[in-house]
Order: sequence, then C-alpha cells, then structure tokens
Amino acid sequence: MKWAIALHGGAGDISKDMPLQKKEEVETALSQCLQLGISALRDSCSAMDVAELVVRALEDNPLFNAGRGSVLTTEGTIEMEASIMDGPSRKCGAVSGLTSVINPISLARLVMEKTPHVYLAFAGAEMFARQQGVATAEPKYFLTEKSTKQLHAVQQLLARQTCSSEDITYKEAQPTCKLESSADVSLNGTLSGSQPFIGE
Amino acid sequence: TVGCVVIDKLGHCVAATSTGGRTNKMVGRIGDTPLVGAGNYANHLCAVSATGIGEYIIRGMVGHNVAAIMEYKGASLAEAVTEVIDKQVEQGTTGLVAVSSSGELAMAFNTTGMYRAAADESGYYEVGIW
Repeated sequence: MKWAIALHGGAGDISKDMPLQKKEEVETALSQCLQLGISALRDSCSAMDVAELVVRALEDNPLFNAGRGSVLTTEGTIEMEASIMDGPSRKCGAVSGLTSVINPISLARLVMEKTPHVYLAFAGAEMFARQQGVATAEPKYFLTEKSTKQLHAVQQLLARQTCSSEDITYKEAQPTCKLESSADVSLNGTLSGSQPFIGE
Repeated sequence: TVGCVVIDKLGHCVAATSTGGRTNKMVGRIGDTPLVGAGNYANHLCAVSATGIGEYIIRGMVGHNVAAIMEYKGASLAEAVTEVIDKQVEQGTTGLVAVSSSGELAMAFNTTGMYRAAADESGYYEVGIW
C-alpha cells in the first residue's frame, strides 16, 4: 500500500481579498502540518498516530478554529469538540463541551482506547481528562484577540438586525429570519465582503 | 474546524476532526464533529473529515454518506464525494477531505474556500485555499 494524507483547516466564505501576508501565514501553517504528517508516515507511524499528531498541530495553531483560537460562545466561553475514528475496526471516540483541554483530539482518542464508550461530554469529559492526566490550561490560553473581536462583531451585527431577537439568534435554524441572503453573514460570522477575513 | 484523514502503508484508514464551532454559538451546542457519521467517519473503505456549518453536515450525515455511496453504489471516492457535496448538502455549507482504502484522495467544498493540504507517497503535494 502507498500512504496518503489530507487535512483541512476549515471551510467557509473565504474572501479572495485576503491580505497576502495572511494568505502566506495560512499556507505556511498548512504546509508545516502536512510535512509533520508526511514525515511520520515515512517513519512508518500508524494512521492513528499520524492523524492525532497532525490534528494536535492544527489545534495548537491559533490561525485555525480548534484548540487555541477556538471561537467563543454567546457567553464568551470556550467549548471545544473532537472525534477520531479507526476505519477497519470502526472504533471511535468523541468529546464535546471541553473548556480546558489543550488538545481535545487526544482526549477523544483516550475515550476510544480507555473506555467502553464512544462519546463523553461537558463535565464528564472534563473529569475524564483530569483522570487521564491530559494537559489542560486556563481560558486565557485559548482566547485570542481575533476570537474576542469576532464575537463582538457578530453580537453587534445581530443587535442591528430588524427582526426580533428570537428570529435572529441562529439564522440557519430559524427559517423565518429576515436575514435573506447567506451573504449577509459568512460562516465566520462577519459581514461578507466588508470586513477582512478572520478565519472560520 | 480542523481535520485530518490518513491511510498508512498497512492500508489502515483513520479520520480525526477537532473544532471550536462557530462564533456566538449557543452554550451547550453540539456540532457535527463529535457525531459519528456526520463530521467525522471512517470504515474499511474510506475516512472522511468535514467542515462548515455543522447543522447542515449533521442533517446530511456527510461522513457516513460518502462511505455508504461507495459501499452500496460501488462508487469511487471521487464520485461519492461529488455526490454528497454537490447534491446532498446545501450549497455554501460544507467542505471535506477524504481518503479511500486504495489511497485515493479527495478534497471538495461547496463554500467559497477551504483551507486544505494533501500529499501521497507518489509525490503528489497540494496546499490550497480557494
């Protein structure tokens, strides 16, 4: 068999007017994560180890929306999710509602390997993380200037809408919302076209 | 969202996905990433990691659908991915990376862009945004 690897760092309404410096930063980061995976595969690491390694690197990079640099909830808190799945055995592990685990993907793998379960969430997942001794951090580690600005931008945008508050909270879940066009709010929650790209 | 799919020299497929979700999400919201078969899935035929608006990816059961089209329709990875991204999910909502157990790679999206990169043992190497 020949090895192969693919990775992503998010999809959405990515403006082609992205500043060149930002574009280069993103491409460099993607390339570095890919090289990490290639080197591990050349060293005959298993697919499981390589997938975890690469996702950890992506989580550690604040350019991407996972781990450090995760977006904020309506309350300004962090809630992260991850899952990992092994094809041949269909073993899998998933976590959500994490607030302190630096690398959620590694905790997901521990759920798969160390428990009889598939999915742990919120307080239970945090407790499991403590039991397993995985690395954790205070909220300030995950917060970035970008994520804070994003939240304020989205909340200001929503506050300006003319429809009632229960209609605008989640546009895609509320078909009666008066935000007519998907171009009104991009996947990253900012005004399309009128604001610089700031990531998913 | 970030994600990675890998097939190693033993023909083992794995998918891994991690995310913080979307800005201003409700407290307690669960996205597609941890839901097996939605934003992350792998079986004996392929591994898939998705990204985009989670609610659409959950409704489309994107990861499992790619595998199911391969398994039951006998489609290639590229055909299955095209079917899902172009026809089965809302346009402007979804992207994914996938690898098959035969080493085929796919990166597809119906949004304006997706941060992505891929390589294989033959020397193929790609990094892209749009």
